[in-house]
Amino acid sequence: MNIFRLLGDLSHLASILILLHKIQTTRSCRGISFKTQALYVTVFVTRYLDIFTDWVSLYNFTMKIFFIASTCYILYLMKMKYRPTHDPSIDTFRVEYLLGPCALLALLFHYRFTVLEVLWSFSIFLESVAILPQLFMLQRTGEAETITTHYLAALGAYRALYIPNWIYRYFTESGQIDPIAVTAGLVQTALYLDFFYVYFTKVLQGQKFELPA
Amino acid sequence: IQQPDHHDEL
Repeated sequence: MNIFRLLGDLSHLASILILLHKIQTTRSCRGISFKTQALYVTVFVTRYLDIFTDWVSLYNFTMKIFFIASTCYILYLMKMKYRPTHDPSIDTFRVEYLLGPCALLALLFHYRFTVLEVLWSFSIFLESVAILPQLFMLQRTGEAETITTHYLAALGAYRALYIPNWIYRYFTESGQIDPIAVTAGLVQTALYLDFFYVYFTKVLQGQKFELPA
Repeated sequence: IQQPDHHDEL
């Protein structure tokens, strides 16, 4: 564990709490992509199957359980409790275009050809693109509630912080590098660059998040 | 290249 990892994980935790707060206080899931949230559940479930096989630490275990449980709860809120506030007609990204290629990539690139390891690879590839339905929705509507942009910023910060974490680990753990996680992580962070630009130049200056027409 | 234990990261 290093400071970048810890801040990254806390940022991830914060993003989920911000999203829950947004849904509960506005009593609405307007502006949130159900597809992205469903992809995150898939990511967490396929990656964290290792809670049954590898014990790392109480911290690690608790975070994994929290990410699975909280994201499932968000799906419940969107599909049941606040269902009328979710508009599927603007959440139209075709997730099969993400699931298929990620499954193929996982079959091609993995560390061991076992069910657990191939699913782990799949989850890494899928996480890198899971935000696309959400960003696509943002692009379509052209604007977002400020709290939704804070959610996205915290999520993006989590990914961005994993990069210095890997650099730190490379130098402190005798040249270790995880090529699958690093490649997917760089792609994932790159997807946020456009969003970050608008977030820093508009939202943090007190303006509304609006994309140029 | 050595790979770090990836179960450690979230």
